[in-house]
Amino acid sequence: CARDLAPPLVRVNLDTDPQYRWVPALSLFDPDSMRECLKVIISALVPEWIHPIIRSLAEELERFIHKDYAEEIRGLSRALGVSVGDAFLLNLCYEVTTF
Amino acid sequence: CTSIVAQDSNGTIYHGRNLDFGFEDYLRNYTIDVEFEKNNEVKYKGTTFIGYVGLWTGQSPHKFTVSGNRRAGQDSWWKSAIASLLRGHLVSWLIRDTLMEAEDFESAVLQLAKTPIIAGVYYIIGGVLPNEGVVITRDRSGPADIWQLDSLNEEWFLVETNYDHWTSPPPLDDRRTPAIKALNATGQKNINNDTLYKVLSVEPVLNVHTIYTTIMCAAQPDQYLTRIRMNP
Repeated sequence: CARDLAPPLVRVNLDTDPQYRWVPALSLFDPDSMRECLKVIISALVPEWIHPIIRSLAEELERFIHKDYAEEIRGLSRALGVSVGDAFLLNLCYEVTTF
Repeated sequence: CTSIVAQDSNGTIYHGRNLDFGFEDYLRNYTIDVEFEKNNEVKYKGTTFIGYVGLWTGQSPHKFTVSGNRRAGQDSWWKSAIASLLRGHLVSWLIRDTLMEAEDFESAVLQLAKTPIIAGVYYIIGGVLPNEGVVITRDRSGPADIWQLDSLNEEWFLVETNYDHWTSPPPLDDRRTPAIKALNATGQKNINNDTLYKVLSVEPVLNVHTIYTTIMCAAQPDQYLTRIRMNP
């Protein structure tokens, strides 16, 4: 369809520190809009009482998830100016819909 | 979601998927194709949303392609989710791990079938050799079913939406039947990247919740194509 668009193509260098891998990609997007999007999705999908539990788990992400992904999520949270817990919740959102 | 793996008359495997989800007005703006590089080479490629580090769609060049579809209603609610999170992979991170680690189609199937994950899912995998196409129906602990291409018995495509393939989809969400009809109308000798995209554009396979369509062929990795779908 002529209306359909190609998405941006970004590169993630796996040889760099996981905390900074997504920074070049994130720079293509407006952080205010992204924070708004994150807020809308999390509030719609994740019950309020879960938030403090996930935020508490997020402080020790490396203990129970792959270290690289934990670091990537920490880097995303810093670049976006949101808590690690919220960045982690965003990454749980697709799985959330299966429950 | 709808994922299709199909084999043409020459044995080439094509893999296409529609990613359906809520929040389409937001997520269409945040869809990205990502090339993951290691040692200055593209190790694997995928499609995701900025801010989401996992992959639901990806390709390891000249090895295999993979997509994941939601499998609903297999688990209890949040308590089990949090408990299982402490001992299992997220579904979308396992796709990334597999794209990074698996050396071929067979080892990808094994890794995606056996690794514990926190939720049920369908993993759809395409390879580079004839009949290298499977749908793995996953429970959290392991495979519930593995469904393979069998071109010798005229099973030249597999269609997976969000329901176990051995059951009938609910009438109000039957994307499987229109997809099968479109594939049969196309025919095995005519299936290719373009015609598979057309199959994934038939309503209701393409629907208001479709955010993007990706077409992949592990044997032709440069043909990887994603299109953000405007509201049909």
